[in-house]
Amino acid sequence: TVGAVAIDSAGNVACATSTGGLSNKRVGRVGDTACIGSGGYADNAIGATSTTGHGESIMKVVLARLTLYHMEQGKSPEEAATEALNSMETRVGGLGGVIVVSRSGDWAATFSTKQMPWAAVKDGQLQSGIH
Amino acid sequence: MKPVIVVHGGAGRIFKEREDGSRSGVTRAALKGYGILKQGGSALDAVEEAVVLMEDDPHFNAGCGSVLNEKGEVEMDAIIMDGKNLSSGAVSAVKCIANPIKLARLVMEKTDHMLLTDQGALAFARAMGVPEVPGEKLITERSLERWKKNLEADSNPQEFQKDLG
Repeated sequence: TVGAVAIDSAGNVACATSTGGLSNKRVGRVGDTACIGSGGYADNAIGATSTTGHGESIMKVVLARLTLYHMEQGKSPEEAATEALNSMETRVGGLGGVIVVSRSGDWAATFSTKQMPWAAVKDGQLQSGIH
Repeated sequence: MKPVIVVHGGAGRIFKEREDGSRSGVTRAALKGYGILKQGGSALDAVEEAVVLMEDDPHFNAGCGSVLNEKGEVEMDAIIMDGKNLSSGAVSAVKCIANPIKLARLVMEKTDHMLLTDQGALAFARAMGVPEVPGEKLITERSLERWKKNLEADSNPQEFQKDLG
């Protein structure tokens, strides 16, 4: 799975997520990516998220919208993503990752799996990671 | 507003020999998207182009390089969403399309629907003039090996992938 979130100079946010799904999956199995609120969500009033991980688990907690819900409660992108991933792990045992950008331009790349390649650019500064 | 972009290449386990390729792939995607934002482009264009770059990069499980379904085919899902007006478009179970994210954006912009699937999505792609590619062009050596390995009697792909995406 791959994904991107962004905020532009007009303050609009957007998200995009794309995947091949799970290896050897049943024909017709659709995971979280195509489901709005699970594979991604974007709302100028809050921010944008894109998710990756075990699709059925992500769908059960509606991970993308859940992350933004925590931001609506005042949490930072990092705290919100961590909270959402923790509840996914405790409720349904699934692991995954979330990238987030907030309406004020704060961002996070958070994951509960062993790794997730990520990269971010803000103020012309590139940051990236994998562990 | 100062523009920002963040991209990911999928949560899970990245084997050592693939770390460099994955890391340079997400870096190129972020810089591509940021270039669009710096020139006053929209967040929507930036996220679409960043994902297109990663769909075309065989290091990632999307587009070319996708994992294979039980029949050994590439079958993909994608979503795009605009925070300005909460509009969104998605496709699921599509085959023979190089960039499903582009098709998802067409669903958002050219239909009143949120999600088109399988044969319907393919018919829509044809109507929109989106070129089809032979399915084999999206299959990489690595995804084929992994598919075969998962077919072996003692493998358990569901268990192995319970935390992958």
